[in-house]
Amino acid sequence: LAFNQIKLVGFKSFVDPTDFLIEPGLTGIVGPNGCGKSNLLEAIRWVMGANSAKAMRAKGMDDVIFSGTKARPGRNQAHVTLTVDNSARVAPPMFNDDDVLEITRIITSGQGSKYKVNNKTVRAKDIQLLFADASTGANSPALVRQGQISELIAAKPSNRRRILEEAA
Amino acid sequence: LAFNQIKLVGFKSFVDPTDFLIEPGLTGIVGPNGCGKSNLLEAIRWVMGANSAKAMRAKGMDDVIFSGTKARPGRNQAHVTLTVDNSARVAPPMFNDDDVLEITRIITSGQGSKYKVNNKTVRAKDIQLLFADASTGANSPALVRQGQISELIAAKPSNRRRILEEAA
Amino acid sequence: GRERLLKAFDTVNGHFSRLFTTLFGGGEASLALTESEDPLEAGLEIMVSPPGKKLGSMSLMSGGEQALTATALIFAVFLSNPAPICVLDEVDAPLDDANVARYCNLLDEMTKQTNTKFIAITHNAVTMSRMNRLFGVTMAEQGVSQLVSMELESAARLVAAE
Amino acid sequence: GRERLLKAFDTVNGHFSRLFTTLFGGGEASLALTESEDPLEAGLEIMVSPPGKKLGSMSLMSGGEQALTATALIFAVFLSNPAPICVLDEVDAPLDDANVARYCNLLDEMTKQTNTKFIAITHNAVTMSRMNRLFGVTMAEQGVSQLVSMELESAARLVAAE
Ligand SMILES: Nc1ncnc2c1ncn2[C@@H]1O[C@H](COP(=O)(O)OP(=O)(O)OP(=O)(O)O)[C@@H](O)[C@H]1O
Ligand SMILES: Nc1ncnc2c1ncn2[C@@H]1O[C@H](COP(=O)(O)OP(=O)(O)OP(=O)(O)O)[C@@H](O)[C@H]1O
Ligand SMILES: [Mg+2]
Ligand SMILES: [Mg+2]
Repeated sequence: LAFNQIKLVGFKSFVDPTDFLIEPGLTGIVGPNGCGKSNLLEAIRWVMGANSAKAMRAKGMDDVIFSGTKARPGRNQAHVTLTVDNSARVAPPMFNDDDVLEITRIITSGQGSKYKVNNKTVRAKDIQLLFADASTGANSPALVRQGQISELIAAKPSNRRRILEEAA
Repeated sequence: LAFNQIKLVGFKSFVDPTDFLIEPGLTGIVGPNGCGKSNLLEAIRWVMGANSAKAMRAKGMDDVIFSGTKARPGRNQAHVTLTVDNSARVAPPMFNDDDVLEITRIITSGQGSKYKVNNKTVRAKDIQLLFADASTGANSPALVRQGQISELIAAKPSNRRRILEEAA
Repeated sequence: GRERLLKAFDTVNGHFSRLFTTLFGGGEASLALTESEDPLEAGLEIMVSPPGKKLGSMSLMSGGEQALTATALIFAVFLSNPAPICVLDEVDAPLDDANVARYCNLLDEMTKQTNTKFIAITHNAVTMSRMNRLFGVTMAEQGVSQLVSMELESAARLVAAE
Repeated sequence: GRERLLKAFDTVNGHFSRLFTTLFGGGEASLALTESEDPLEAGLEIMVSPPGKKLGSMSLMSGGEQALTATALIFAVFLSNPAPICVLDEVDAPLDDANVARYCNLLDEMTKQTNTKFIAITHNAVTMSRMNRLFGVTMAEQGVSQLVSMELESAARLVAAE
């Protein structure tokens, strides 16, 4: 699988539709404190099926929906679409007929999340399996949150050992 | 009280005698990772009577003694001397006859710490009172350790409240 | 004991609100004692509204915003009872350049308001340029630290050579 | 389960020792499983000896040295089972310029060894200069984020304007 693009609508501070092309090699993301850099990366983990609101710096999962500013009202829905290349045909059988997979997660205030792949509704579990098979997913150790390095340093040795289970 | 100078001998990576003049205004300390910047600041808290080895990033207080390198043997003693100006005569009565106070803490491997003020042996408690009266001390909130800002952010609200007690 | 804590709370809260607005170049914030009838068992909550953003708890802010807010709290406690010496170990690490500049402005301000001597450990070139003097710590011999006085101009060279 | 964990441990340990020496420009380190007969209950200890310094536990290192060591561990786990995408949020914050340069060298190395796409959030001018492309996130309208493609040269101007 190759990750090609992510689109955010109403996700945290990215209220207006935003397309982020994911290109090969090293891509840098810069900007002042609080401008939304970490939010952009959280959208990637979120669309892959992240189920811990706490790991999204949220009290409840509804907190990822744009909550408004002094000048704009909040939204009641957020969605993120990830476009992946499956020309290697490595996806689980139910998704393996297409070269391109568009994976969408939609959350509606008070109603939880729905998932779609190429417009077909699927279960959260199917999404998690799709990414697990591709050696990635919301809890991939390759997705290093801000402050996670400090957590690893401070972790009890038995908790630190868990990182090996992701490699196993 | 005004802090004028600190001298380190055998304290962590400062094995050779080092004098650090503390001047008015803003002093910056720079250098690569691991070169000893935080060690220098820990010496200030240590000579003021810090009694938590953990807050010194040590397992036991003996760990602040220079432990040797591949090229040099370790030491069995460390001492730090802080020179303070007392011309305002604000020190506790037992120390208040001098314009200048030299406060020394010496630790000997396996034998714990001794304290002296102008060469007269005193108790750790006397040192702590001296600095407490001057609105400072090893636990002064004005001495911000590396990572302490992150600890404050992550702290439970009831633990965070303790910072107020330093101001009270 | 309770009286003194409430009085300290008011003083610190006054400083904190003002320092937050200074460090953020706008917005507002305040402290709250919560969760218990007895202030000696209470928690210290921090309610913030950065410039243009809605009011929320500090836990919803970005990493750099949280660090700047916590720094405002530490300085608020300091100003309530200024110490003769203040040491700041890499406090500017998560801040962007605009916030580092405001942090340094605040340090300048505090050297005028108090007799405190400030020592800041930093890797940040902007902070280095705002100090009155610089000392470098080196390990020319591996594992052995040495302190060297540095020209302000040569800090840039040290950072480049690091 | 236990077999697989021990095998994973060996693979990760091999990568970790090599990556530590690369990132530190010398020295050596290794992982150890401790505290329990059963590896599924064991703790992961990290024994390190930075260049010229004695062997000790990671907890005795400086802030920047610990961050670099933890980064070596994360990359070691990554190399044992490369993911299609790797995201690093301000991993370089506590590093001095020499360590940032080595960290960027390692990122270059990994783009050659794997098909992984890397995304790094950073405030560090050295890291910015080593990226293949840069995107800026701005809040021209307060509280609303926008993504903009950036020329590599104008990153320096953005940092200055931050
Ligand atoms: N649901 C939401 N609706 C609107 N805005 C939100 C929402 N959740 C978070 N935000 C805003 O997003 C901002 C934080 O963004 P983010 O954490 O991405 O910043 P950052 O660019 O990573 O900053 P730093 O460099 O300090 O880490 C906060 O100011 C917060 O107000
Ligand atoms: N008792 C000791 N004897 C000898 N060396 C010691 C002792 N205790 C600590 N050290 C050394 O001091 C170094 C750490 O120094 P310090 O924490 O001051 O670094 P630093 O300059 O603050 O780095 P950073 O920028 O990464 O925070 C470690 O490499 C450690 O080996
Ligand atoms: Mg961030
Ligand atoms: Mg340090």
